[in-house]
Amino acid sequence: DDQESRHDEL
Amino acid sequence: MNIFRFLGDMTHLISILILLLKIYATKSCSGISLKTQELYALVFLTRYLDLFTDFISVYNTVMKLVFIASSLAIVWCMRNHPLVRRSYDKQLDTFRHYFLLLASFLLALLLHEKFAFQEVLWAFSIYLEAVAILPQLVLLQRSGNVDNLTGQYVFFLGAYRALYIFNWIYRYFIDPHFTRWIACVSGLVQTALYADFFYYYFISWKNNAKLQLPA
Repeated sequence: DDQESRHDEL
Repeated sequence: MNIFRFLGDMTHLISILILLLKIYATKSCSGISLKTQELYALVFLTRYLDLFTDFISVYNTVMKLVFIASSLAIVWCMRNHPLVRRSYDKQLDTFRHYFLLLASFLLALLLHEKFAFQEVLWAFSIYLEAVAILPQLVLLQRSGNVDNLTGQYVFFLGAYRALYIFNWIYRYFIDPHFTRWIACVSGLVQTALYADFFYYYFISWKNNAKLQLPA
């Protein structure tokens, strides 16, 4: 779930 | 990371390098909107608040630092460098960009992924980035002839978010419950705002003529 909410894009 | 997003980030980086080249090589920022540059600096500062708290990858951190540093350097240069600031088209760069700030912030208060400080500012940066090019496009229309580097700068800037749209489509196919509606819809609006510029850019490229935007 944490992965989902993270903004991994610039 | 997928090829679309990587190409998008590189296109974005190229657009910034072209702008830095133009300002450094010609010591002039004629045709460049200071308001758009200030909005971009704000976009990066409000989007990358997690720079020190959430490590994604070396690439991610380095690119965030490059985007923040370059956008601040460009704003500083246009405001303070004696030669550059003199070439700023102050009388043409009159778009009321404070409205863009307010509208984006109000929308972020309404539409966000989570009602948390960092998330509201992230949504704010996404909405603001979508409309931040408006002062620049208005300035181009008013200043008539567009010099090559400025035209290339705006072209690559528009192309980067178009590549991100392919990235979101790709990520959706790979992982159906990947949904970034805020970024995706905003990215579509952002790219659509370049539509007429892309059209005139293509015409000028096809006819090998100077880029002219109708007033």
